[in-house]
Amino acid sequence: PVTKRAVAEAAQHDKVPRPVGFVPPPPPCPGKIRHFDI
Amino acid sequence: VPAAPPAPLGCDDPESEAAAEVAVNYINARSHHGYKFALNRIEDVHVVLQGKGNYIMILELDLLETKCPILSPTPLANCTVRSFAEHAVEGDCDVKLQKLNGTISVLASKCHSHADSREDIRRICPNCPLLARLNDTEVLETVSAALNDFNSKTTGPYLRLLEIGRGQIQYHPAHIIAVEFAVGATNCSAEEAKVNVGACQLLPEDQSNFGFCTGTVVKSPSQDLNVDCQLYGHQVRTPDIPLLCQDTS
Repeated sequence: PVTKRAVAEAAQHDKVPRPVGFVPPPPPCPGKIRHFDI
Repeated sequence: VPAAPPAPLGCDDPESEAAAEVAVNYINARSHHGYKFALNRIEDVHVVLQGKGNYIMILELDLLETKCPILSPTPLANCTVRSFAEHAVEGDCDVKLQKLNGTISVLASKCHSHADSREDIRRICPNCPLLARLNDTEVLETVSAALNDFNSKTTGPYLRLLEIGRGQIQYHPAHIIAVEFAVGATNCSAEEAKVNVGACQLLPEDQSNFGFCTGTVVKSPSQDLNVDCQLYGHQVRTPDIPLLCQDTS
């Protein structure tokens, strides 16, 4: 149980803190639709 | 130390859009039939480093048919994309380009076009006219009637059919056939054609004068025929674009 807790805590600390309101960038492809999607 | 691989390009990056523009202009400049296509979406882009300042770009493009016939001198930027309700036609193209010291050129392209599915149109627009096959009997009859009607009334040169671009048939609330077709001016006046139409040939390339016609026939509840043809005037063809194939489809 100590190991598990230690790993869980470590993992928690490793997680990069996201700034409030962080929006992940859109996927690079496919790109934007210019007219309409068939 | 090998050059670092190029950073992955996004589909909306300026570099991808510049390459897509070169690709679309190339595709339209080498097409002989139908209509100009405009870029709708860059589906995917891959970049392979060949050497210093030398990249291969592979683009997967989603195009949409515009209302401009392929021979029209109208710049692509001024060509309206055919709407969904007008039974849009989509083009899927894979294009291989080279970017050498900043200059982008097309190495190869492969395209396939297809009309939107009839079910999609019907579901959203039950009475919208649907695209018919180009060899549909009613389409052929309408093109023939429209061109004959125009030639019988024109004071200009006798026009010959180059190709049928599109035919749409609507059944409700009226039975209407709408057609679009490309034409070429011949060496005859309409009067001369009445005497000996067999002698009327398309003008030679250095005088060629192509145009485009739209026609509609209303079959019910009333009978009506409308036709309008516009000639582009002689266009000096850029040398690397092959002459329009003279076959009439």
